[in-house]
Amino acid sequence: GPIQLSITEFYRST
Amino acid sequence: MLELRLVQGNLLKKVLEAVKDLVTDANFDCSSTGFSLQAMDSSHVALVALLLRSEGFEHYRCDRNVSMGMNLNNMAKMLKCAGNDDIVTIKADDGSDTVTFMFESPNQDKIADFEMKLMDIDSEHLGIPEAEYHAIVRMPSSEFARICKDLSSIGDTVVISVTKEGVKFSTRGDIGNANVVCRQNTTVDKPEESTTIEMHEPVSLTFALRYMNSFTKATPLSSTVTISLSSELPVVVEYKIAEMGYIRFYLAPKIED
Repeated sequence: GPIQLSITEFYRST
Repeated sequence: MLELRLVQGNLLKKVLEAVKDLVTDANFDCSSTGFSLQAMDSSHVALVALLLRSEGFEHYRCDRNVSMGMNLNNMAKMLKCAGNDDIVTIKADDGSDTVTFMFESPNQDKIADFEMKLMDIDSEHLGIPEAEYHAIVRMPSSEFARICKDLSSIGDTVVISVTKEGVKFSTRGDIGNANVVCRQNTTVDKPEESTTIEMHEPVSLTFALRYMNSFTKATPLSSTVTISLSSELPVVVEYKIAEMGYIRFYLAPKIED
């Protein structure tokens, strides 16, 4: 099935 | 010293019900802007961002920026003790390891104090840049909740596709498949019952229904929901909180292997 991406792959730590 | 008095105390009760299943512990940040929270679920797939603007409080005193770590289940337990019409005041002294929730009945004949222990939470704060979305769907929040619930009885994932025809929610599972298409509909009398689709480019993305269903716990906060989609970005599911701010859920997509 499709792979679940992580939210941290899109937004950077501040 | 921090003292935030919210006449519509039940808003806070609803906010907790909306986030407590997604996030266990979170830091509530208090500044001159407002009372806010940003937290990820334990598997870092979804993120919730809450803002209750200071102007929305009847009284808002926050002498310096404070971050208060709270267990959301415990906070929800305490807020459940407030009456639906109660005025809720959040109070904390500088450097204190507790926060107090004060509940006042509308005619002031009952006043309750609930003191909760704070906790140290080492949480990662993410920067979410402003984005141009390919499609923005605004629809009744109850309709969106119904679709997520219905589809999750068939499959585990939902494909959300926006085209000129409308927005399509699709799933497939062992017993079969299902498609729900909602077309733009602005002819209804009440704006909160309309569906509007702003599309710059067609977009199609796959998401886990488990998370979508969790987001719909925010339905009591707003009659409408806004779903913003871009092919390379997490979806944003936003519930506006009247006169106060918003609760936004960000969910990373699933991609084909």
